[in-house]
Amino acid sequence: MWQRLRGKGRLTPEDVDQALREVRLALLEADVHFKVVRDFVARVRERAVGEEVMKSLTPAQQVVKIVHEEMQALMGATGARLQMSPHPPTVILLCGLQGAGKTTFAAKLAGWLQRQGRRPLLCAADLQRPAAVEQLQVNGRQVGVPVVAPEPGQHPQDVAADAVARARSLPADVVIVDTAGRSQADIELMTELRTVRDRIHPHEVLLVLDAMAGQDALGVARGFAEGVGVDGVVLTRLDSDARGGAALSVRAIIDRPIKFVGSGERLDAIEPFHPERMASRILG
Amino acid sequence: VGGRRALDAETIEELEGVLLGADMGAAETERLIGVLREAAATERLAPEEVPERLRELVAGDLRGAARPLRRAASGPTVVMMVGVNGSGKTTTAAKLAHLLRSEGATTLLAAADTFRAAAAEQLGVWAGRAGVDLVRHTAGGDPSAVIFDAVTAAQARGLDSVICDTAGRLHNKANLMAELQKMVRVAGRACPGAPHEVLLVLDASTGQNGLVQACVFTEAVRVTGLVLTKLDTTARGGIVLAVHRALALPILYVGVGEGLADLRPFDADAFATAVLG
Ligand SMILES: Nc1nc2c(ncn2[C@@H]2O[C@H](COP(=O)(O)OP(=O)(O)OP(=O)(O)O)[C@@H](O)[C@H]2O)c(=O)[nH]1
Ligand SMILES: Nc1nc2c(ncn2[C@@H]2O[C@H](COP(=O)(O)OP(=O)(O)OP(=O)(O)O)[C@@H](O)[C@H]2O)c(=O)[nH]1
Ligand SMILES: [Mg+2]
Ligand SMILES: [Mg+2]
Repeated sequence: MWQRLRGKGRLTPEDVDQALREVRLALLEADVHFKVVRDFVARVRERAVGEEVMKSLTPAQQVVKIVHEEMQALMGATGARLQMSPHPPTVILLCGLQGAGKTTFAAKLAGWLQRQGRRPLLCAADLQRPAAVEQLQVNGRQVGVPVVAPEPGQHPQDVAADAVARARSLPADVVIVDTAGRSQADIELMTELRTVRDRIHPHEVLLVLDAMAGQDALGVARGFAEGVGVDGVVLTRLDSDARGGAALSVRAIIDRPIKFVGSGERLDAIEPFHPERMASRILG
Repeated sequence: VGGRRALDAETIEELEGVLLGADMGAAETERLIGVLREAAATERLAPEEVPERLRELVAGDLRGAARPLRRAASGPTVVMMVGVNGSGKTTTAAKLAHLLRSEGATTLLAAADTFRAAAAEQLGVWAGRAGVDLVRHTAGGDPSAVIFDAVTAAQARGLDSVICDTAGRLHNKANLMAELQKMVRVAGRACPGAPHEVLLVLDASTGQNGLVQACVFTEAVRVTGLVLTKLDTTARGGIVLAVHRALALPILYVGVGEGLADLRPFDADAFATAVLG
């Protein structure tokens, strides 16, 4: 679409509308939430119509420039800035839907922090999924990070509290707590998540989200933000060919930074979030 | 022009929201709204009749999709669960084993995910709960070998079926798709006609990439049907319409929870009502 526009000199209002129709389709195809698309296109139209034509750009280039600028603004800053506590341990609580990639990410983050010279400790607080504890233990061994596992009779908040206590004596300066997958609409499980949070006072609550998620991602992000509070987002399975529009929806609805991405199944496939790369990926 | 008021701009915008928000996609949304507009004009639909007509359209599109699990003409029915990471294959394999057992069929589970941490252990817990045997090898082994052993075991024991779990894999990873192709071939070698079912397990919250997944998996390993999981969450599963339209894939089951009994046969009417919220 940009190729066709680039050849033009002056853009008519019809040209702007046609370009915006194509932007809208591209964003919907990329799984950006339809309400976010509506707002985005309206903002771009407003700027395209109202803006002074710059001498150095053709009007077509100007629309392209506006779209990219608005995307960048929405995407936020480069990721990977974790709030480290001045009084260790820093406590990081992971949450998200079933199958989003939390357990794998917990180990990836631990490995990443270890490579940065920190002393992480993993906590297997998913007591519901069969062999979830084992999964984290195997992953923990693979990255060389110890895992605090549940004792008989414990609830998730007890295991988490144990891990924080254990960190002080190890010593470990970061505790990463894995939790069971849950729907933001599950009242009982969201209450459980809040109980875990209130017991360990995390410095960071990270929402782990699948990059292949569709429109539902907006409601999920809002639900977790309202239900437990979200400080940052992790986008997994970015090694897929999904466009990842859910990233834009989440940014628009909860205005929290995307801190990391999961880029593969191996435990070293973790990277800081790059907003410009994500923006181009979504725009296709 | 009285009855032609059924689809005013406000109604269209509202319908777009419902359809797009359910992951139907822009093309399918446009098509359905076009059909509704036509119906409203020619049949003078009252505004209050529009939601039911839309529900009917969606249900109608999917009514042919439901079908029961195939049964092999002789020997065990071999079922393989395939799909991208985290979609619900392992849990669905267990649910299916439980369902078959509750229908009086004999079955066993095959832990052919030899890659992911504690995958066999996870299926092992489920096998125990479902009261079925599990065939597994040590972690890191050849997944095709597990398939071969499980199918031959099912044959030797005269079981009705064998349900093979496989590792999650992204369809854009050629080596992983090649591995899956090999597993399918090996199943066929162990038992002619196998696998009788290759079920693509699709997470209902998947966006437009779900269509790409379905196309690539079907191209690679001749998917015979779909299972749509996590419909008990806020995920609507609307992507299944585009998948069914593009590939005419049957939809056998829907997953509606994390428990052993949380698997239901696909029902077009129930789905249409739910997907339109
Ligand atoms: N390709 C790819 N696969 C990933 C990535 N992150 C996680 N996975 C895979 O996704 C699947 C699910 O990951 P888990 O870590 O078990 O997800 P979870 O959120 O802990 O799942 P529940 O505990 O059941 O809610 C596994 O097969 C992982 O290997 C990623 O970045 N890329
Ligand atoms: N709410 C809900 N959760 C489900 C459903 N099916 C599976 N899950 C959950 O989704 C998560 C992932 O399920 P798995 O069965 O491990 O998925 P998988 O496809 O085998 O994952 P990989 O082998 O890692 O690719 C688990 O927490 C399951 O309990 C469902 O129908 N509803
Ligand atoms: Mg987990
Ligand atoms: Mg599995």
